[in-house]
Amino acid sequence: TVGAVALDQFGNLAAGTSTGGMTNKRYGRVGDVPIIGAGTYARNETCAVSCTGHGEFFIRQVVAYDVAALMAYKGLSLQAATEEVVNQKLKQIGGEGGLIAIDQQGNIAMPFNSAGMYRGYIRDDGSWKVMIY
Amino acid sequence: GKIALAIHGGAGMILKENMSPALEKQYRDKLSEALQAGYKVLKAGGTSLDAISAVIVILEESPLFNAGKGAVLTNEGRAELDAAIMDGKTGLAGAVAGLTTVKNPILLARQVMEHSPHVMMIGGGAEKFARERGLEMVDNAYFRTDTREQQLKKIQEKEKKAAPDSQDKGAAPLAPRPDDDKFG
Repeated sequence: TVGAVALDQFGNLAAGTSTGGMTNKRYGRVGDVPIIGAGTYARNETCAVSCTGHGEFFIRQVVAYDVAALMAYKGLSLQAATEEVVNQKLKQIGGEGGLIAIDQQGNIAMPFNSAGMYRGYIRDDGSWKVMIY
Repeated sequence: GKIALAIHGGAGMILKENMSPALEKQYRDKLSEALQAGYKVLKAGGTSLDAISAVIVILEESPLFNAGKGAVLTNEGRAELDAAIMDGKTGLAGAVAGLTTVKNPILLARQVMEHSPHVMMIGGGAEKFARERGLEMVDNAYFRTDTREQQLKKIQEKEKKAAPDSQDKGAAPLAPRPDDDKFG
């Protein structure tokens, strides 16, 4: 799975995700990626999110929207909301994976609870980093 | 205002001994290329939708990642692709699933969002829409790599060992298996 989230100079957020799904899948199985609110979500008022992991758990937990809802209704920061969803709520139900998220202030969060993750970010000043865990 | 971009290349088991320095460099270079391409769009005053599309097309066309070329394979040995995109400003979204011949699924998701009244299209109908919108279509073989074929073979051999009788019946048991093997 690959994904990206961005904030442009107009203050607009966007999120995108693309995947081949799960190896050896049958019966037309679909994971979280094409389910808006589960694997991909974006609203200027809160954040843009792109997820990757064991799709079934992300769908049942509505992970991408859950991050935005915690920001909208509980007033959590991007960091706190993504941390709560990935390392508390998702973990409690055995959901493996992570996400990348960005808000309208340009804050970036990338929590994950699985053994491997490929991530990268680039900030307004051009400072950037690529991380392989 | 400020611009910013974050990308990911998936989550999964990374077994250190499996990642040679040369392969790790390939991953780092490709992730950096995608990052810089997206940043270039934003720096030039482009939209966040254009930036993430640029990033994801590059990663879809790299065999290193599980999307587009180099995607994992289904039980029947085919690539079957999904993608989604969402515009934070309008709340519009586009999603596609079960694609087997669209070279860049993220571009079809965007066509669904911007040129249809729908949010989600799947399978043959989505591919018909892709042809109507003039997107590049490829044979399913374009997506398949030796690495992924080996991975599938390995998992199916493991599966055969774990539940030999289900193979006799020609269909795998749907109930979760004690070894919580998620593949299949």
